[in-house]
Amino acid sequence: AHSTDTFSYATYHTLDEIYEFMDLLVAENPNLVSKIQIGNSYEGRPINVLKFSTGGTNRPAIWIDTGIHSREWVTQASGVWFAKKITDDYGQDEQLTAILDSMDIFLEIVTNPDGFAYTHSKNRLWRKTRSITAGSSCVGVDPNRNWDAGFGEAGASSNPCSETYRGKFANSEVEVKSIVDFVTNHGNIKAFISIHSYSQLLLYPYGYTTTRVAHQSELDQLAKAAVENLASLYGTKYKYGSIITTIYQASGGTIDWTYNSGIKYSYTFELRDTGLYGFLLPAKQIVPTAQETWLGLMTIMDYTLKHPY
Amino acid sequence: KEDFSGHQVLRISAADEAQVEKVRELEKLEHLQLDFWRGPSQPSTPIDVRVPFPSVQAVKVFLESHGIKYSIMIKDVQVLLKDEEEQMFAFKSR
Repeated sequence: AHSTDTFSYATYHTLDEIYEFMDLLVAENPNLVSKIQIGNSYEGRPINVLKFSTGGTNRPAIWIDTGIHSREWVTQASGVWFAKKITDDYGQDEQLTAILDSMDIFLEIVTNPDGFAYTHSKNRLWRKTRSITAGSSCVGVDPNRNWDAGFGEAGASSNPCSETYRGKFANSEVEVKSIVDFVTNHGNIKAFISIHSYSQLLLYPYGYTTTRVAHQSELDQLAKAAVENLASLYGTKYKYGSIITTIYQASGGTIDWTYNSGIKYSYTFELRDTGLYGFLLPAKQIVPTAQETWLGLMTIMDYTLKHPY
Repeated sequence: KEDFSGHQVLRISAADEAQVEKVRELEKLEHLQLDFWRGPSQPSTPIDVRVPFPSVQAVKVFLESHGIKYSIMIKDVQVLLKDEEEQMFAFKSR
């Protein structure tokens, strides 16, 4: 694409095309967008995060990531659309402008670059990282079971051949450790939203224990408002609740760690659909999925702005 | 590139905890190479599993013999993948 205006948001793209898009967006918006490399993947690919900022130093921030499970293609594609939406709407949309006038937004579009490249080259249904486990012929760790929250407890597998293999130790995956280090060093992230697909859910902690989080009712209320706003566009129905009560026990999960690290507004989205196409959602649904998800994201971001802590 | 011809995605509706447990037994049989898109959790939640072609018959017999209801969510995964690739290629050539 020659510009982010001619880039096609209604088709799936390769890793290189997404990284080129990111560079285009930065070049077109030098006063709003910058690219930060937070590390290198296991196979040596850059792990890039887009930073949207209107100034200040170490402002309170919102983190959004997509594609931690590489086969969930509608999430990376939505992440690309979110990035463009932010640059289009800043200065136009009152709500987003207010958010960016006080907070920064970090957006990691391809959170599992090796896995994503592998879905294009070898196996479209690859989910995990591509790290080698000594002593096993099976490859990869589930990056949403590798965080230091309930790590090793029920809700993940110790079998390297399993799709939910937790890894040898917490943060063993550089794709996870890079985020942990970034979030810890930044120290002022107030909302963390990790985006998956599919099954149309909005989830909050915990996944590794039935213990209710301290802010359960607030997170539940906010989730309710977010899914109502999301549904207002195309009527897409979401369920919401804690991970363990809504789907199943899952240990070592991203938002359990972020919540335990003090980031109160920690959520996971599971995007379209509920089980017609699953991970193979047709490209024509990318833009409507991104548009409706954006309404849910804006609900959470606006609330975070208005409820500092 | 991995070919998924004949792979089916089954949507399993477990009626109770015992049936969920039965499906969990399937999950442990590595030779079936099952890929759970939505893992077994509670009776009210659908379980989606991709079944490689060589295992399709055996899995269906297992489910039916235990009276576990299922439907076919995706009849042939490779057909959808081919559509997806064609869509990407068409976009690129445009």
